[in-house]
Amino acid sequence: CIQLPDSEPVMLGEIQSPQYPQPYPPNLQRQWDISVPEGYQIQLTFTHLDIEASEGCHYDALTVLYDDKVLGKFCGYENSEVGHHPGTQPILSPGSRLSLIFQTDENNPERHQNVGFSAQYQAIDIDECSAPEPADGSGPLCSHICLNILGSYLCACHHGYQLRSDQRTCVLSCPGGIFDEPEGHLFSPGYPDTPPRAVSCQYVISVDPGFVVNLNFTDNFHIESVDTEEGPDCVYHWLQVTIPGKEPTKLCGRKSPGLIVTNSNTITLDYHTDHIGLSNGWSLDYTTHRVMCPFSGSVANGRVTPTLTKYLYRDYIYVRCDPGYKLMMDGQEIKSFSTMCQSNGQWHLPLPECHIIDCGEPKPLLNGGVTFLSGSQNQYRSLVQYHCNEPFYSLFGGENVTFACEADRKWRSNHDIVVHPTCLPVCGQPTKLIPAYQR
Amino acid sequence: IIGGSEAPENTIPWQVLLSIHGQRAGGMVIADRWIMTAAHVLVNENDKVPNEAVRVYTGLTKVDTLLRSPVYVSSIHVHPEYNNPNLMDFNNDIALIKLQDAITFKGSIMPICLPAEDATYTTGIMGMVSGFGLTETDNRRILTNKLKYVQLPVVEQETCSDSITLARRTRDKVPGLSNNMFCAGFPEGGRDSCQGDSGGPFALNDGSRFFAGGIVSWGVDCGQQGTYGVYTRVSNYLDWINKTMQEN
Repeated sequence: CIQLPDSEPVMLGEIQSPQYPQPYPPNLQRQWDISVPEGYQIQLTFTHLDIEASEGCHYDALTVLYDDKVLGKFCGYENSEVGHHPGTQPILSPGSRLSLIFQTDENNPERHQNVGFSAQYQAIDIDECSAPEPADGSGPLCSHICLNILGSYLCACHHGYQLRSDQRTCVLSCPGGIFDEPEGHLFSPGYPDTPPRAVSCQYVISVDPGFVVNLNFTDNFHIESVDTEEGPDCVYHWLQVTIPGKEPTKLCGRKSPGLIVTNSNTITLDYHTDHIGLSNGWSLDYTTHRVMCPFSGSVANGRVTPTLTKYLYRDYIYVRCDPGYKLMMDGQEIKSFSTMCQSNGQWHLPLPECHIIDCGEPKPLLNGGVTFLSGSQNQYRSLVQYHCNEPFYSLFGGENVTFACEADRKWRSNHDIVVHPTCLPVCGQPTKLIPAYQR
Repeated sequence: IIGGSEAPENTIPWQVLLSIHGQRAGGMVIADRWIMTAAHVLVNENDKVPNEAVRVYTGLTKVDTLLRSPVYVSSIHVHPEYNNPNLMDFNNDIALIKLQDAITFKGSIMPICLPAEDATYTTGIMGMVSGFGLTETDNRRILTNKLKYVQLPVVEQETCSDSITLARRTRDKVPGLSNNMFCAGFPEGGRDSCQGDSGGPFALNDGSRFFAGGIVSWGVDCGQQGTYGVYTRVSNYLDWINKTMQEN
């Protein structure tokens, strides 16, 4: 990308001598300074030039300069015997600037009325990439690939290399960086080809919390080590594995570490080699899996769904109580319960308990009473029987109506009704009849 | 009650004693908040007596013990077609009293049933009339403080009508008989209801239960030969009774 200047740059234009195409006046000293954006050069083409001809353009002349360098000094006309006419060949400035100075003396020849000049110019992109290598020994413009673009150029690197901060030279790139996909492949620079020296690469595997990473090194593992009595010592070359909360581990030698279970979602691998020695490098595949939450298995008088062999991060479980039982948590009844396995391997809520439901005291019966037939404390499946104060009242709906504490916490009769029983008065049946034995 | 007997306790548990401005009347319990009686005991010259003037006693057979426990009246509902300013027309002589508090029934207090819609009053069928009204000893009318009862047969309507016609020959201002009334009594006299029994029950028995066949209403003298007691025919008022109780 090129940052554009504030105003539209002049990319082409026309310059004419004063009064052109009329003869130019005497005693002129006129200068034009042309500039185009950096990265461009100016191509100047004369469409007409008719300036008093003189030897060495001594009297009248048009001088074309790039900075202080004279690119041409012109006078005369086409095919004039004296003077220096530019012809139709364009003049190319080395850079983005060009100056034209038109000078005339006090006299003009009377025979020939010179009309001056007319020229057009345009900006021409400089192909920086084709420029010769500077002689100062700084090397080529781009160490690998040069890409010419309008007004500038870009350097690029071959595969496996990366552009340095100077934007022109390339170095072998580390295949490191941050790896956040659930699985991936990591390898040392150049692996399995001949490795570079003095490598310092960092690989960070960072997946979402709730996932843990397993590293599985391939068998082709070689990191230069110094053999000691205690085994290989990773003095100059190493691959350091850093797991948060644990001491970093340096790996080297020729034996592959194989599978490393990290139990972490973030692993940092630092690969270091120096200028001496040779390590062929290493590669590994990493995989991730969800963390597991512990599970007690069951809730008394309740049911846990779904039933899985193990419960992993983001798994939900639901607890429902058996009919006649209610969900209780922290001494409070809750309508429903679900809990999720969190990224830290813990359930976000502890399992609730199922307590037997209570229908409450059966409603008292006016002019009657209620008797518990079974159960107690008004709990689920307790049975009660209502009765009226006989012989003065009788139960509406018949005798022996029992009510059970049902799962919906209502006392329901054996006819599945919730209607509260009523004692209806008995009429016209005195407890004592007038004796009528006398005849 | 003329010619009757004292009622043992708990034998007529629906019996109610009303005391209105010092006058005794009868009534009967028909529900835990409702007393049925005669309209004429609650109307004084076309004016309904105030609730406060009506004392209701239930449950016992001796007046001196009854008086300790009146129950309070919530409202009085006289049959809308009762119109008897001069005590000459006892047609529709029926009224209901609503109590403020419900009665709890027991051996001494029990409602009497209402008649079935198709209840018949067969001539000669015996009914039981009860009350704390005047009684008679040694041919003298006396007040009694004990509940008395007497068994009386239902009299054929025409026989009763004839007796009233006959009475009009010797008496002035004898009320008329309507189909909302029936008569009960013995032609030879000697057993009858009397003053103070008005509003009380004429209880019929359908074999298992007593029901309120009639309400003591009026009569020419008490217990005299050739006269009968006249009772409001309750079965004619079932719709009004039910409607009044439901609406109130």
